[in-house]
Order: sequence, then C-alpha cells, then structure tokens
Amino acid sequence: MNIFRLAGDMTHLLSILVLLLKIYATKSCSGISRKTQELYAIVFMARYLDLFTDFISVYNTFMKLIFIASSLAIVWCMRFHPVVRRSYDRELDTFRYFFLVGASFALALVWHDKFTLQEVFWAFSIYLEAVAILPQLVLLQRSGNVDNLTGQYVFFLGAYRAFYILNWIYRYMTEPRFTRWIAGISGVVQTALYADFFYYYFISWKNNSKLKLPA
Amino acid sequence: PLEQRIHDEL
Repeated sequence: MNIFRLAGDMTHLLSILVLLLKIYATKSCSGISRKTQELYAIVFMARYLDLFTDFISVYNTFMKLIFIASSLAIVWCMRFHPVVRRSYDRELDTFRYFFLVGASFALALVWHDKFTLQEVFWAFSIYLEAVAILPQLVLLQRSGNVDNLTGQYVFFLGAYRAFYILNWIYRYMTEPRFTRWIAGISGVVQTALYADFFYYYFISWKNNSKLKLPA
Repeated sequence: PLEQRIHDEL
C-alpha cells in the first residue's frame, strides 16, 4: 500500500461520507442520480465476489463491505425512505443506464484476464465503474445549480480516481512486472470524464462562488 | 499454469 493508493481509498470513503451526510442532514437527495448510485451498487457486488474466495487483508475486506453496504443503503434511501425519496429529481435522471450495463458486460465477455465467472465479473465491474458517473454528471448539467455537498461528493469521487492513477504509476515504477491494462485504461477513461466537472469546480473555488455548470 | 490473479486493489 503506497500513499497514493491510501489517499485514493480515503477520498473514495470521504465521498461516500459526504453523500450520506447530505442525505441525513438535509433529508434530501436532490441533485443525486439514483441511477449512478444503483450502478455503483452493481459495480461493488460484481467486483467483490472474491470476498468469498480470497482473503487479502482486514483493511481490504472491511473496505469492500463498507462500499457494498453504503451503496445499497443510499439506493434504499432514494427509493424507499419516506422523506428522502420525495426530493429525488426523477424527471432529470433519465439517462438510459441499461445500455451502460449491457455494453460493459459485453466488453467484459470479450476483454478479460481469464474466462472465469469471477474474472469476467471483475472486468465488468471495472468497465461499469468507468462510466457509472455519467448519469450523475448529466443530472448536474441539467439542473445547472449544484449544492455544496453534491459538488464535494463528485469532487472527492474524481480525486479518488486521480489518486489511483498516481498509485498505478508509482507501482509500475517500483514493482517488477506490474501491469494493469484493464484497470489502467478504464481508470484513465473514468478520470477523463471528470475533467469538465473539475474545470468548473476549480473556477468556482477560485472565485469563491457557487458551482454552476453551463447548460 | 496461470496463477489465479489476486485483485489487491479496491
């Protein structure tokens, strides 16, 4: 575990905490894409099938359980919580996400490390995670105004991806034979999707103004 | 034989 990997995991955790804080403190999920949250729940459940077969560390197992539980809890709140569900921006959250699931699964059937159930689902989860933020970014763009906690949520998610790229560069330079083609290429694609958001986030931060995305 | 890949990252 290097410092970039740890920073990536911590910003990922922080993004989830910010989202939970927003939902619990404001009893509102406005500006949050339920589709993106459902995709993340699928991503974690597909990727962490190895919870049943491999033990890596207490840290690893703990984080996996946190990611699965928190993503399911968020989806549950947005669908069933009597107060929270009322603030869901249903009419703005219309991204056709089944297309993303289908395309990611098809790609995983073609491009994987090994043709086993676990490896195909692992590759599927990597491809799906790379595009899972799209419904969220589309929703933010449509609503224009982004509240502080939602903006910070997306910012920390993007930071998590950026730290993972630094982590791979570090590992590539320090570990013999370290290559991660599937995760690496998908990770770069995923991080690139945040570029536009980051640009406007930094501008609003520099001007000390409210984050607004152009229509 | 190919060693089973361990995914050590989250």
